[in-house]
Amino acid sequence: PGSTAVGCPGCGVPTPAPGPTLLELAKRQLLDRLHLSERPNVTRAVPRAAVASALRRLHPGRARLQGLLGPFAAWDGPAAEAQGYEIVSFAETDTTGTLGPELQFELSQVPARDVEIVEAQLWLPLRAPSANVTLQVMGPDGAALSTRRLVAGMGGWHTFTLPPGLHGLPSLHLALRCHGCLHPDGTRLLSPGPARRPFVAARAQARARGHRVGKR
Amino acid sequence: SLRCAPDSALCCLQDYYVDFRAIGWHDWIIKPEGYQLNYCVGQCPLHVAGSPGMAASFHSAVLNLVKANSIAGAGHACCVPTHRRPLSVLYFDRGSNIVKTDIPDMIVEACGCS
Repeated sequence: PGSTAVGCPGCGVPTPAPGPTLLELAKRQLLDRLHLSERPNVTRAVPRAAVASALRRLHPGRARLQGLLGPFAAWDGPAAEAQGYEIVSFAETDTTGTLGPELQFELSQVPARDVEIVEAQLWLPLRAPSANVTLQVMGPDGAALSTRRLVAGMGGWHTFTLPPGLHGLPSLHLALRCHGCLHPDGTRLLSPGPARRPFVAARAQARARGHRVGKR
Repeated sequence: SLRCAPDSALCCLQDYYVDFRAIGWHDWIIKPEGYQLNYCVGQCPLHVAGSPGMAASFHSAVLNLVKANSIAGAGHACCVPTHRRPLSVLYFDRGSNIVKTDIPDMIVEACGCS
């Protein structure tokens, strides 16, 4: 206030000059708008081939990462007013079990606390099973919450829409079980290769702010 | 909307590019490689108050001058963003998931006097 320097006297806040202060403001602004309290520390590196493969499947014809950076094509209804997110979560796969491979997805904290998943789809690269294979969604206590039978003989990428009730689980734990297989381990059920990694593609949106009117 | 020149005094748009590699954020932000932290800077004489786009026409400048004269002493106008656009970001979150989002109204594209 009262300054004659270049700035905005009407606002009463001097404009920071380019330098460390402005950079800190830039970082803070970006984190705030992403609903993050601090920058994420990436501890698990996802193979680039897996990322490219997943994005190619989700956005055919726009294989390059840059091509994905347009605005969302369609967010209808109330979601159109909220900030939307697309999330791709890759599985941590345990193939050491004797019953079949188990997949773990950490979707509970993505991408921030004020964001909720509204739609999620599982993508599984399967070898053509010769016997009956089921996909089970496991609860925190180890019991199966949902079971789905896969068609024998159908190899390649399979997609499954996850029921909304499963979105809020602390983590998504899936188990593939082969009934009648001599060796139902992961190496024989899941397609091999770094580009063929199971993933969950989800759409999320920021929770609406302000008070809600409840109806009893 | 004016873009700032080295000798700009009036309200203008100042370009400022933040390179994510330079600040060490390229490990979690996949795309873009940086973003335009543009901001508005400069003075707003009273006769251009209320003309986003900085006195777009002679007539609006005259009208605002009249208005400014009638409310002289009431306060100062502010150099503020008048147009923004969203920024699409592709990044890794805490769980190493890939997230894409459009941050609305993130990049300042034009400035004007309030």
